[in-house]
Amino acid sequence: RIFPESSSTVITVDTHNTTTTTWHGFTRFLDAGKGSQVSGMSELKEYFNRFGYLPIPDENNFTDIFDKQFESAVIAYQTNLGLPVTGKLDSDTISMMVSPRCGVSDTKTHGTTFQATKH
Amino acid sequence: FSYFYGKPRWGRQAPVILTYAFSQNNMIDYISLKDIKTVFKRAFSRWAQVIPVSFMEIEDYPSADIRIGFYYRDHGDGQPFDGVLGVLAHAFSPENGRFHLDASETWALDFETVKSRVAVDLESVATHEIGHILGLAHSSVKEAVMYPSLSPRSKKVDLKIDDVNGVQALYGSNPNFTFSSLLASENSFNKG
Repeated sequence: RIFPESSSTVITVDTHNTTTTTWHGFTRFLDAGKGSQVSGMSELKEYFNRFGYLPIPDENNFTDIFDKQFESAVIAYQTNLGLPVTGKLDSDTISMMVSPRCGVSDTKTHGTTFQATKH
Repeated sequence: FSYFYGKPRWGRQAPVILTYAFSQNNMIDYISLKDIKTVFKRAFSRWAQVIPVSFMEIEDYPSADIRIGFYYRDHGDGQPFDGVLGVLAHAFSPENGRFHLDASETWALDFETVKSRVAVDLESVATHEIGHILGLAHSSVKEAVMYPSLSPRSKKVDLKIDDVNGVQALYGSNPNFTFSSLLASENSFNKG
């Protein structure tokens, strides 16, 4: 809850339980890799879809299986965000995924001509 | 740095002057409008210092090139916000001009007075989204303003070489800009 004060603006927010924040639940997928199946992984795939790393499957629903296509998406995500490229949901990757971020897609906006230039 | 597909930019003849306005109906009330305007003015000026583009605030929201507002959840553009943290804001590529911030966040101008663990620096997010408005997509350079994530209670407002190179490839360089000032800033950052 936010308690704005009139002149000396001190804002206090009750954050004793931050598990309600968006994406915090993704931490349960830590260390998952290709071949694993974890309940709720489809939500993670929706996250990857939202930011341009994974297309919607033909059957319209994501599964909870960490398949080869998902591994490719994880690798693309790690490459794009300058993370160690492991293809697994390691701690660096999970930490990045639960971090707040901009809602603009990382890749969909670039079509087939995506080029990220590092300096 | 990277660009949106097709490398769109504001296509007017140089010098480009873009107007911006704040929504009257979609704002937050715990930070004064005056303070919000000051923060945005500073964020716009950072980009204006490196490219021959200037930004001017106007009152007429519908006619502004850049239209800024704070919105909750589904706000009609097909990109609903998601509550506390998660997605903080989004902006559209040139020449759309829509600039939306998630009203569910605890926006902060500084972290001395705002003690929340989920406070988000308004100026950092504003600076990042202006990059999108100008035509930059996300960067893979972690230190760059255009890197997609920002931790709560952190600040990233100074443009890095990656940001400057990207935006100058779209608009050219501001004749008054020198890389030495930027390098001095970056050296200071690295030593810190």
